Parts: sequence; C-alpha cells; structure tokens
Amino acid sequence: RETFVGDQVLEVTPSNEEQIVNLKELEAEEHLQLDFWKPPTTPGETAHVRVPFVSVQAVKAFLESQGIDYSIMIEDVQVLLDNENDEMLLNQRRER
Amino acid sequence: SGNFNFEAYHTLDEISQEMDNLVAKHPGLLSKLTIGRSFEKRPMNVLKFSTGGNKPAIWLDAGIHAREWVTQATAVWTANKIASEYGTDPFITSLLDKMDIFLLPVTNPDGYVFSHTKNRMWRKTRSKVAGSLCVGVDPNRNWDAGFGGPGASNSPCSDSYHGPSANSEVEVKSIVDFIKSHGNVKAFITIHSYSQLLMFPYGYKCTKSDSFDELNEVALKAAQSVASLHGTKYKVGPICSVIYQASGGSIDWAYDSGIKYSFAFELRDTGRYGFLLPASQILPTAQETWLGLKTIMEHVRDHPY
Repeated sequence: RETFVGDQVLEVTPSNEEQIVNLKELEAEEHLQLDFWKPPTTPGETAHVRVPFVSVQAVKAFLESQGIDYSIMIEDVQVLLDNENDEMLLNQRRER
Repeated sequence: SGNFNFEAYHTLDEISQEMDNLVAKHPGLLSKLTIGRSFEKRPMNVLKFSTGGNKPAIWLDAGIHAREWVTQATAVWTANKIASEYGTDPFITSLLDKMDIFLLPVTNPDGYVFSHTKNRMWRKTRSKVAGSLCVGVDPNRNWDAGFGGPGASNSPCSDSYHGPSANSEVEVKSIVDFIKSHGNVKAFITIHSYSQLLMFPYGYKCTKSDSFDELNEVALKAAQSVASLHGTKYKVGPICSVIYQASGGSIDWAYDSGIKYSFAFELRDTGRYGFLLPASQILPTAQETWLGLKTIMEHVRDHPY
C-alpha cells in the first residue's frame, strides 16, 4: 500500500490567466508528481493540489516566486488516511 | 444482518453484502442486476427499484472516480432510504408507481478496491494500456461524447487519460449497453465529489444545449433543496462554464443519446478535506444530496417526454 507521509494539499488561488498557465506548466513537470484534485480553471477560483513531501519546498518556492497565493489545506495527507483507516477497522469490528 | 453502519466507509465486499441484504429485505421492490464485469472481472451490480412492468426509468450512478468514497457511501444510504420508505413516503411511493430506478453504487469496482488496498488516491479504472507502463483510464473521459477532445489527456499516465477509444473501458461500455438495451431511461444522474457543483450538459463543447433553460431551472431548484438542510452551497450550470471544457463525460453522452434530464453532482467537501471527507460527514452529505435528487426526480416524474 502506497503511503503519503508528509504530502500536503495546497489550496492555490491564481489571480490571473498568466498564473493559471504557470500552474499548468508546473503540473506538466512530471518529476514533481503533482496530483491536482481540483485543477486551476479561472482567475480567483481555488485549485487544490496534492504535493508529495519531497516536492513541497520546491513547489512553495515556485508559488512564492510567482506571487501565486496559496494556503495549506491538508498538512499531512497520511494523518488523514490513518484516521480513515482506523475508523474503518473500528467500524468493522463493531459491525461484526 | 441489518447492522450496516451507513455513517462509515466500507469495502467493496461489505457494500455488495449490504446490497444483497437490501434485496432480501425488500423482495417485492428491489432486485439486483449484473450489467457486466469490470476489467478485473468484478460484477457491475445495479439495484433495480420497480413496482412491476417496464416503466420509464431513472439511472443513478456513483463512484466512477474510485477515490471519491463519499459518493459510493451516499449511494448505499440512498438505496436504503428508497427501499425502506417506499409505501410510507409519499414522494418515493408516487415516483415508483410511475417510474423504475436503477442505481449503480460502485461504478468503478476495480479502482475502488485499489483505492482501499494499494493507493487511496486512485481515480481511474485499472485497465492495462497497451505499450504503456501506466495503468487505467479516466472513466469520465471515455464516453462517446466529444471523445478525445479538450479537457482530456492522451497520455496513459495522466489522471484524465481518455483511453484508446470511446467505450474502451468495459465499465463504461456495460452502462452504455444496458441503457441502450433498456431504451426508456428518462434521466441520468451521476454522483461525483467534490466541489459542491450541480452540472448539466455540455462539457465537451461550450454551446448551450437545447434544454438549457429547463435544466438550469431544475438544477437551481435542486441546489436550493440541497442548501435547505445544512446550508451547503452548490454552484449550478453547464460543465463547460462551471468548471472547464471536458470531453468524453457521461452526462454529455446521455443527453446526446436523448436522455434530456442528465445531471452530475459534485458533493460537498467543506473546503478542508477534498475527497478525503471524514466518515462523520457521510450522513449529512447523503441527507442533503437526497433533497437535490428528490427535486430532480420530482421534475422527471411530472414531465414525461
């Protein structure tokens, strides 16, 4: 099973078309392994992107250098997944 | 055994078991059809709600994008609601006296199992792509509606890969064949998450459909119904303007096949979890979604065509 320790989900808010283009170019950087949960579509609308731990610093540096607003929506994806998994196991025991 | 917890996420086997339980509990109303098998040969099990005969029908599916777990959970809750309230709830009773409902809770079983066992982020099917190391096709880019157009990728490694050809995914083709053979489906509603959107055609082109005004009016009313319970605000409109141009989508295919009432729900995310919505939000999500579905199905029931 794949784990996502340290992966973060960023909420990114491009403010113009140029920033949207920059985000799409970032998405095309395959080595970053970005997973856009909600792709950038229009200026002012939020996009959500899961960033693998190893790429987090580079991606944040890029966003800051481009003046693209972002916030951290999920600090550590694996923490959420562990909670979800624990809840499922607990529920399975309860249902049995 | 009746102790299925609708407020928890479940494996494919547990969902399948609950579907069998529901059929056993409501034999006069509910039956289970297998409309095909997935790439890895898992059954595509549809619940048929019918009071007899072959009435005009409503199609509901969930979980075409495997990782959107709240959609499969919402579908199972909805199945239980319809089955257990037929005969007592006036709307459900009147609807099923006039129409049949086909509900496919797990549209992408292979992807769903993979998201439970190997990779929680998995969205696509699990088909093997000739000549590529990458696996899977985005099943909501694989329908014969502007196939291969904008908003879909031709790279097998992309999460929005459209596949080698329209209906290449057996999961998609199974639904297409079933709906074509039924021949009297009047509404097609697909449930996705997330972003709180209620969309109608088109996605593969940005021109208005002939039924734009009616679909927009119904969708606005449905969104109001959704918001009335917990205040969850939905955005409404054609796919192309609400999110982006996206070809090969299921509701575009349904609409172009003559199913006028074609809608796509993107369920709630509360702005913090995306599709990793905690199980504690399944119930409020399912309850509010039901109000939107009810609004649409009332309109379908009262506007035969």
